[in-house]
Amino acid sequence: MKRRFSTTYQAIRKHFKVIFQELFGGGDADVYLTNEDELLTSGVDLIARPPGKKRQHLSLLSGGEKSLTAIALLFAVMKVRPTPFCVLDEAEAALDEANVKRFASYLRTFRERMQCIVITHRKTTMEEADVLYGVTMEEEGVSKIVSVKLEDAKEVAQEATATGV
Amino acid sequence: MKRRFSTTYQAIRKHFKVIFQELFGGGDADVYLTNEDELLTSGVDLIARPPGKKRQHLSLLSGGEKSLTAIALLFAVMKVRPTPFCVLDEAEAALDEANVKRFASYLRTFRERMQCIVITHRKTTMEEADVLYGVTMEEEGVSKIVSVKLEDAKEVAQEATATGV
Amino acid sequence: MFLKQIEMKGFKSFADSICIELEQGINAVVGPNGSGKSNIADAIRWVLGEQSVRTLRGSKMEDVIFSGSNSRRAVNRAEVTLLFHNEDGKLPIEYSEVSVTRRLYRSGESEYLLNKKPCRRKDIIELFLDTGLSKQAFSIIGQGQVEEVLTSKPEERRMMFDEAS
Amino acid sequence: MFLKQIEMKGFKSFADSICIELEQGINAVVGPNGSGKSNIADAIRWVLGEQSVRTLRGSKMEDVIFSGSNSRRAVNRAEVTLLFHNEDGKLPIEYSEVSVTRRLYRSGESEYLLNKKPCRRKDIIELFLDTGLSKQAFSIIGQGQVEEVLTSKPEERRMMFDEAS
Ligand SMILES: Nc1ncnc2c1ncn2[C@@H]1O[C@H](COP(=O)(O)OP(=O)(O)OP(=O)(O)O)[C@@H](O)[C@H]1O
Ligand SMILES: Nc1ncnc2c1ncn2[C@@H]1O[C@H](COP(=O)(O)OP(=O)(O)OP(=O)(O)O)[C@@H](O)[C@H]1O
Ligand SMILES: [Mg+2]
Ligand SMILES: [Mg+2]
Repeated sequence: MKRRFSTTYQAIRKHFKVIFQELFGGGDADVYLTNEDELLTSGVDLIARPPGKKRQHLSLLSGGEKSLTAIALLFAVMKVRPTPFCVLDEAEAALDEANVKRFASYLRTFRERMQCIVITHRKTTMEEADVLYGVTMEEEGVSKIVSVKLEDAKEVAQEATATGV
Repeated sequence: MKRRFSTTYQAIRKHFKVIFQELFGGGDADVYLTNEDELLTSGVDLIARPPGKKRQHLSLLSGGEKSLTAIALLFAVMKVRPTPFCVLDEAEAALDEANVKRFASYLRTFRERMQCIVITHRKTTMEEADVLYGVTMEEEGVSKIVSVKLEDAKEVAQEATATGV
Repeated sequence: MFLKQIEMKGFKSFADSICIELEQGINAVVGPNGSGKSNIADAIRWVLGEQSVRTLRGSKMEDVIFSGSNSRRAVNRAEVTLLFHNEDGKLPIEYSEVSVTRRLYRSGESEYLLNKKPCRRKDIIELFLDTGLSKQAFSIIGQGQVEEVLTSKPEERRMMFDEAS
Repeated sequence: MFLKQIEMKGFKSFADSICIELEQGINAVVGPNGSGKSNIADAIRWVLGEQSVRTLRGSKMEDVIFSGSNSRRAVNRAEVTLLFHNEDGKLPIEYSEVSVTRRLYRSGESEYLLNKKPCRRKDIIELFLDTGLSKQAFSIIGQGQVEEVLTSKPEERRMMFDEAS
């Protein structure tokens, strides 16, 4: 019980550190136990330091940095304990284009082991998908599904090219 | 005191109904007092019904519908009681392109009376702006401001054209 | 194991019978604000046994039944069926295809079916227990929820680690 | 009345002295995740007298002072100055241009200046009282905050109406 938590915890921790660096292109992050002596009840806290920046309270991170850090932790848990499928509803909403690209590319590394259902408005995420489903309300208040080609979807999507400002 | 609240309340209510319909292209909305007999302490609640849909609990609205409804109420308050300037930090994050267009066009109707400072990732919002400021971190962890041309900003923005899926 | 198909009728905005055939890999769901994308995520949660009305954005469980629109009358029941591919035997049941159904009538009557045979909610929960899908702690991330893993208390975050252990 | 200029030095990620000259109308602030856009919104709140560390995303007021980066050492003070155009006399003070400054030293010492002359926070609050900017109830909408007007309790929403009255 204690051992199983400890093993899982260490595995998630290891993956989180790696995934964070991959998504942020640097920096570092970690999880730690709030009460090391009480393994069975201890809470888990985290630290995140984006590249070039100094370590600070999580609350000071920007909206996009918070999202990306949370995504890194979720991806770490998914790596250690893949569920048959996962559902992500606009998880990348706060990310700028460069970060969405990294998010979407990383998501692709899961596709062999875990089916992903991703609700998104972002063109970049759509481009990394294997298949697209369009939801529309042709008739007032009634949803239906239509098959969508990437070119058409791109037209309504939140899209961009990747040059820095 | 009571009268002043009542006058303001009715004015906000009137604008909210109109602005909601303008932003949603139809439907209806209203605010109401939770305790009509206690004007000085009553809470204020709201109803929103997007076009074609039936009136439901606010919680069932979609992410974008909630944002747009909240924006309609904020715009109504700003119309009744304009402050010299307002700051909107990614208020349109949950909106799809069609809705961002309406949001941005409506924002322009304020520009004579109220200066707006809008933090945004969305190309459509940028296109409605009078001037753009770019924030960058050329040196690690240190922010600076650069002047930005719309064409360059568009390249990193979350942009789209407006065809339905 | 993966989710092959989602069928629903009368669930939230999906008044008519629809069938979504999913693929392994990355499935992207796209469409305008309020079209019904998040309702699909709600449907998946619901069939897997979700009991929190709040998580489903309603104020009572009856809210998941299509309540009508300008063009349609309300219906009396909501039904969702998930069809799983189970060749790898991840689900501890002697079937290479497993279908799970949940129904709710406006009267309040509710049914669960496993491979078209009535069962209890408990049976569904137990069936999915080892896949990690029963608690949905980190396999279904709702809209606006991604940052919760950062803002939640250390004790709550620990529960996610426990789920993964 | 409008905000002509924002000057800051040592405030959050703005280690170096910067000067943003704003225009009447719509000013859009753009840039990548974590570049410092929301920090500008925080600076505006801060000068107008914000006392809630939480609203500024910190854990103590000292967090608004540039705390260093990989390439820079921390500094000892944060200073922000807002310059207002006041030809219409919206601010009850005999100046056509009004500058408001706030400084915080790491020692904890704090100063407010009105047109370069020391004053109390109380004086700043009173000066802006009739403009509606003192309480910032609906004039400064933070990142992720737009939906709060929908999810808040009726009593809290009522406060916004009171502010507008
Ligand atoms: N029981 C119901 N009957 C009819 N319509 C419903 C019911 N429950 C929810 N809806 C409607 O479904 C719509 C919400 O759909 P959903 O949240 O899936 O949108 P979405 O596609 O995710 O949009 P967004 O991009 O804004 O997040 C709302 O307009 C809501 O009124
Ligand atoms: N006192 C401080 N010293 C140095 N850096 C700080 C300080 N306070 C905050 N920061 C940094 O400022 C950055 C946050 O900036 P901000 O929230 O303005 O980003 P943003 O441009 O709004 O990004 P996003 O698009 O993701 O919302 C964080 O990386 C944070 O670490
Ligand atoms: Mg949604
Ligand atoms: Mg921000």
